[in-house]
Amino acid sequence: KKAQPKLTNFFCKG
Amino acid sequence: MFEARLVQSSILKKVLEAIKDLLNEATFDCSDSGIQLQAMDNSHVSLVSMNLRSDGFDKYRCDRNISMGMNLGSMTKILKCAANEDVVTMKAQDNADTVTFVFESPNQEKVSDYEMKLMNLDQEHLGIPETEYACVVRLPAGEFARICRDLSQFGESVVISCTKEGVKFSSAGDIGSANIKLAQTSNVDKEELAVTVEMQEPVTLTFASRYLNSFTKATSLSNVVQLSMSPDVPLVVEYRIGEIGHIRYYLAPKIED
Repeated sequence: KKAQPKLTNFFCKG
Repeated sequence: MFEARLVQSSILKKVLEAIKDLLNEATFDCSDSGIQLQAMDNSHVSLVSMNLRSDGFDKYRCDRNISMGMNLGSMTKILKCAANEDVVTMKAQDNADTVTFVFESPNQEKVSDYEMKLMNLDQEHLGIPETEYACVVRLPAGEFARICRDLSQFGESVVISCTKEGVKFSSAGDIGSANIKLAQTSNVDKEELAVTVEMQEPVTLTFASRYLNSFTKATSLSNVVQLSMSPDVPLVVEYRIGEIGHIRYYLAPKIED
């Protein structure tokens, strides 16, 4: 099964 | 005072078509360099980044930077009132709470104006690092849309693997599995029919089909789509918007659980 991470795991806020 | 005039209202209509499935609302950040939009979908798995340069408009005035929170459903309804050949003008007073859309028919016999309330949206801006991508694929936008649609029937994920020979799209699920291989085209007469791969290193990544299909709503904007990939970083799907700008979609890859 593949998990779907969020973009905020790759790009930082701000 | 902000005022932006576009002879081809169809561009703005297609831009709304390209983002309204992913986003319910978004902030249009207007400055003297143009209009920028950056917003994540509700799941925070994908992001839309759009840029319309001021020099692409027939008339563009932005005395002070203005951020307009738009309900994209409402904006779509208003833009549906414009004919493709109408001239569209967006205008807003500084720190206004409404924006006005004016549609003029080519012969100026019909002029419509629609005023829409603006929303106060909290801006969560993401920093997107400049990236040297391992693989950059350019292919006909219609072809990419067809591939995403066909493969989404097989499974909820699409595996995109890119080598110097070309790019392969795969999906598997209950009914079976599917593979679509596109070879690099050698010499095509028309640029927009070419499949080109610029590869630093081979890449294989897995993405959710439903987001890819949402991105292909931008297909009417450009003949060509560009996919940029690197191991374990979000995919970038880019459509140019004529000579005025671009829409870039970012999608986080799926990872082994």
